[in-house]
Parts: sequence; C-alpha cells; structure tokens
Amino acid sequence: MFEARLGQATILKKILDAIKDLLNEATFDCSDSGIQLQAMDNSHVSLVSLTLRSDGFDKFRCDRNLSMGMNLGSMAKILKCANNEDNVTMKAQDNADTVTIMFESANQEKVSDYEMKLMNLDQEHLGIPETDFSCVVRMPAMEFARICRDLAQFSESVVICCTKEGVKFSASGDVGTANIKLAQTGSVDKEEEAVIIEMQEPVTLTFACRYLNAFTKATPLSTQVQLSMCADVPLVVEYAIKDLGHIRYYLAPKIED
Amino acid sequence: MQKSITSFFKKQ
Repeated sequence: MFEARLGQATILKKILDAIKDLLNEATFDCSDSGIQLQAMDNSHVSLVSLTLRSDGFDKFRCDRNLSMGMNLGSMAKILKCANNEDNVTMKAQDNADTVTIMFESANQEKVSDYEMKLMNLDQEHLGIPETDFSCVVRMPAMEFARICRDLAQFSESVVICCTKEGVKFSASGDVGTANIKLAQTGSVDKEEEAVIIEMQEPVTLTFACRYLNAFTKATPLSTQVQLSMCADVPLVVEYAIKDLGHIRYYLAPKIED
Repeated sequence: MQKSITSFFKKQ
C-alpha cells in the first residue's frame, strides 16, 4: 500500500509544471524514504532529478517499493481539477496498474478522486558522479528566469562565465551581442535577493537556451536557484522545494564543433 | 555541438 498526502495541491501543480515541458512521461519511484524521479528529456541532452522526502508529506506510507510510470499530460489534466488549497492524496495498492489521486477541500465538503492508469516505462537510471564544482552560484530564481528569457532572444546558446567578481551571461547572434553581469551582493536585507558565488577556479561554459528556459519553469517552487559548474561536465540547476525536497536539472554543455 | 547527457552519466 502506498499513500502520500500533501496539504496543498498547489505544490504538486508547481512540481508538474516544472517537469512537463521536458518529459512526456516519467516513473515515480516510491519507497519509505519518499518519492524519487529521474528521467532524461527526449533528446537525451538534459536530466531531471526530483526528490520528495517522506517527512515533508502530511502523511506518507509506503509498505513496498513501488515504481509508478505516469503520463505527465494525464497527470496535468487531473491536477487542473484541484483547487490550490485542496489537500491532495496519492494512493496505490502494491503491484497496482492504477493510481488514485484524491482532492479534498479545506472544509472537507468537496471530495473528488481520479483514477489514472499507470504505464510500464523503460527505466534507464543514470549514475551521477560526485563532482567538486569549480563554481557554485546562488541567485534569485526570478532573476535567473529573466536572464534566460531575455538572452534567448539573441541566440540559441548562452555563455556563462563565472569568476570571483561575479557571473556573466552572454549571448551573441544576428542582432548583436548581449551581456548581463551580476556581481556578488555585499550585504542584503533579504536572503532571497542575494547573489552568492563560491569559486574554486573560474569557469566558462556554453549551454542551450531552450533547456535553461525549460528549467526556469521551476521558478515558482523556490526564491533562489543554485547553479553548479565545472569545466566539461553538466551544469546543475537546483531549486529547493521548501520542507519537501528539491528538483535538479542537469544539462550537458555545448562544445565547439 | 550539443553533447548528450549520457556521454557524462552512465547507465546503471
């Protein structure tokens, strides 16, 4: 028996919004430690890794490890039927071929449930090696989204250059060149507005705008985003999900032809 | 050139 309950459907809606542009379907691996999802986008350029800890749920029970393959378009249709403040509960029997998603209004006067067919998806788990990153940048998630959106107008690629002075995002195309520099913030009243750079050595890497923009669909989940970079390894873009877990996106760099 | 994520992370 698997049962996981969250106080607010809005969190699950935001999580789905953060992954459904990259993934058509995905397997949710449930165990007593929580829910894990790892999947590559169709073109195998990026990897999404979602971790939701069992202690972050209002109620969590998972008697046996369970892999639930879900069509994310179908799940989005179901989540559209929930009000943001509704409680949401996911339930499945051991070895079931369906999952039930139930919404309850705060006053318990409206209860709706949706049974969704599960899919057998080919599981291709990738091993992610531990990396000592050259640069780790923490910055406001909204600012990162804005930069990715703005620079996508100029080029298919963004060059991210990180030094101890700051981080520079550049794009160059037919229109010309765009450069956006962010300096490390000295002192800020609000932690969520800070730009913080931890640098071992400077790094310059090129990434596809299209994927960066897809990752920023996670912006509503978190006030800050963390970018971890190292020469010739995938970029890690991490959004914390408060008291519940995190979503990490890995993006392979572009290299010169 | 866009590299594939599988050229960095190997299947388990």
